[in-house]
Amino acid sequence: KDWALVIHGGAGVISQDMADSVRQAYRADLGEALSVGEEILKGGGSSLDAVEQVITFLEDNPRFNAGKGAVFTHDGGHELDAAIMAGDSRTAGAVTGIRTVKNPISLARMVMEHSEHVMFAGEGAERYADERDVERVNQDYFYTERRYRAWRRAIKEDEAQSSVLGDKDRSPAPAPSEGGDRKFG
Amino acid sequence: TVGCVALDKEGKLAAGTSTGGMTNKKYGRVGDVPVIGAGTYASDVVAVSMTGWGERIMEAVSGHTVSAYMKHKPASLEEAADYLLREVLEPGEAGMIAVDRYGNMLMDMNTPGMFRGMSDSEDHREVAIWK
Repeated sequence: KDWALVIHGGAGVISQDMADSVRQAYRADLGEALSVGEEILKGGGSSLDAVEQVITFLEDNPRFNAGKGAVFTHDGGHELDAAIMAGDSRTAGAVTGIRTVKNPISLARMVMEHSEHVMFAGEGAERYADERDVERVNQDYFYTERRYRAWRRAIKEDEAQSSVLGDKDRSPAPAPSEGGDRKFG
Repeated sequence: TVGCVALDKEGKLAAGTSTGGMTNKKYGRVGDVPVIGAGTYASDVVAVSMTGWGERIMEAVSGHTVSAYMKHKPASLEEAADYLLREVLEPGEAGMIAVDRYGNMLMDMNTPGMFRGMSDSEDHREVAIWK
């Protein structure tokens, strides 16, 4: 086999009663993501380029929880993570807590190829992006109505739960030494 | 979360993952995606990208577990994925994609669904959502 390519757009409980039009749209987007990678690999391009370009395509697609279409944090913002790794050289690059980079996978690759580190986090990752030629956006770019509504629902569930449980029941379960079974570590 | 693994004509493997994280996540919570060896990993044997419950995927050091299981058992990609998804992780926790150095492709999950697709130079091409 000359080349091979596999992609995912997230796993979990995906509603089976999704409208046909939405189902078709997801399938079409996944097919288009495959085409991006096929073109690179067929043409003798590298697996790293295929991975970066396919993920860039998926980050730009608001249907998926990455880049545009990212979910909301508790505070109502967006914090993105990405990582890339080359198997032959066993080199890797990762960024976490990114807030203003349009395609985090590209910054992760820059960390791998142009820095002496593997991972940059939060403010440091943003400062590293300042030094690189990488496209920047503001937080509104990541907004989608669907994720906003999901966030509002999650906040309401949190509030409902804390009002029912009250603070006393939200303390962590007793440590194993006190007979609890919750893992600490 | 989105991910991609690839084997190129020079036989080189690469893995990548990108995510917006978890809805309503708090105060700097970091998931499995940027943790090399957990949500994203590539060796000379296999490239892996994970998706699902980040805390469980990290605790299982999932990507590296698949690679090490293949190398040291030794085992096939399918056997290593089965070990990770059905012996180490609990039902409902994760999905994974992987490709090994021979071009064997894998899309597997212990969740009800995963948006996924695969393609190779022998015209195997597939897109799927549910099991």
